[in-house]
Amino acid sequence: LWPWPQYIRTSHRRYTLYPNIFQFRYHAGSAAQAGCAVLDEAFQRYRKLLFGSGSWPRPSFPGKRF
Amino acid sequence: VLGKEMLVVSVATAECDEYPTLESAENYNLTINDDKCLLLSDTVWGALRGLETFSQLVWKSAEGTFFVNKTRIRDFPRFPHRGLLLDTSRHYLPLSSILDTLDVMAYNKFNVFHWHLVDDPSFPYESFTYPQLSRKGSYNPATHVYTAQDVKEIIEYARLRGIRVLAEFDTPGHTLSWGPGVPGLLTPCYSGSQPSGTFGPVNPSLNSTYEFMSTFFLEISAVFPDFYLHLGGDEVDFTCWRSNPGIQDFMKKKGFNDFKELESFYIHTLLDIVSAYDKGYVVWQEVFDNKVKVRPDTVIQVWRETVPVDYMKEMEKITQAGFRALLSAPWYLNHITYGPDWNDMYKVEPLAFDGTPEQEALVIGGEACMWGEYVDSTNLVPRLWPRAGAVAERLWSSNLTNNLGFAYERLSHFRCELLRRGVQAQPINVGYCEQEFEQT
Repeated sequence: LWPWPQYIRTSHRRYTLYPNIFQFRYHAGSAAQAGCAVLDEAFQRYRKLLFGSGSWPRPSFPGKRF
Repeated sequence: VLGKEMLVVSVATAECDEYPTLESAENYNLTINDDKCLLLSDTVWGALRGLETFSQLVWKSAEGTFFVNKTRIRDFPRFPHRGLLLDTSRHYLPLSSILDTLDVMAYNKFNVFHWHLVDDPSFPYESFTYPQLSRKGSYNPATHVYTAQDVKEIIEYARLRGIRVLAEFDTPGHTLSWGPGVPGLLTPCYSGSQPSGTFGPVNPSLNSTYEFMSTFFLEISAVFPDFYLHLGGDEVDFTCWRSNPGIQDFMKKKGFNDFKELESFYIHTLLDIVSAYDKGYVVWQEVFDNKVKVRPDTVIQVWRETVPVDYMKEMEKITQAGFRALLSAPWYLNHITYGPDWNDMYKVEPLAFDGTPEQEALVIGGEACMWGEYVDSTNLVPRLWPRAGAVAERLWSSNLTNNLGFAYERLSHFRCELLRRGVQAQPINVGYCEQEFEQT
């Protein structure tokens, strides 16, 4: 991370992100909701930065939902 | 392996249509564990900082799967003013260069774009009150100016990234480019009893000077929404004033014995004009060094490394006098040296002066400066990044985050991430990034 946060704790446990279904979402209790230009645009920007603008193959779940 | 389908963002106060200010809270908490993937912040500006951190936490495995590790972060900036100065007056920077720089500033959590708009030899700001200023400036008035639309776009682009725009119009010195557009504004220099045909600093003895400044800064105060304007005030050469008989008469009339008093009179009058528009101001340290009477909430920017005193001594003097200070002296990115000079910038400790805690609290942050004598859009990016990142971490992170080895590992990695994001950041040492061989 750059710049380094004031306080961080992390572990080896990891989670998979699937580009096709991952999304940024407003918490129901958030004062900012959809329509807030600053965050709506940031969500789009960071989605593109994270996964690029191309389309992604749909994750094939072999039967079970992981 | 569990999957995460969303990052939930919760903001306590919206402010979606506002502008960030010096007082804006930028703290955030990020929690990623089995139960949640949650970003909490007081304001949207803090949420922007948290989104950037989240984007850096996500990594891709060799086979192309995206992962994020279980993480808990509580974060906030050490200093509220974390700026980058770009000089668009020595070399014109196209709008796209400025917008791209704002993007990379956001990746580094910089939050102030100090736009050094006007200085010798050009006047690239297209004023609607005084269009002659840019038309007769040294740049091509059709292609190398910033129109009102350009300025508006830069301000909004910066706002959406939580970045303030601090505009600088430097007077009374450095005024080669004001002259042609505003006849009578500059002081005619004399050689003996005859005008020499050259001009010097703004003429402080004429009412027309203050009428012009009043009208011009009325426009600037409306165009730039930030509470602060930067009014320069550095490096005034008194030679021309000394040679002008009208100035000498004015000095006698005012009872001034020293040209510094005349400069102070001009700066003080200008600062009063800007204050009347409910604006605060930032000035270079000469205004303080020359004992100009300024408002108590003035911000003094320290840029001189050793003269009149070492910059840390200057920080001590300014805060001792009760003014807020901004540090730039050790962070002149336009100075390129042999070897990895980011180390020296990283090692700077802005509070390393003898002062009380109250004095330290008056240091509101600092700015990395990229002056434009030898820089334009063809070489700006590699010269700027990731070296400016060293200043960004110094101003955001805890003073305990200062291990160079740890920083080197992360800055090298961050440079690769910048490459992946399309930023031509230069290497900070020998070596390479996988991203350099990836198809973009």
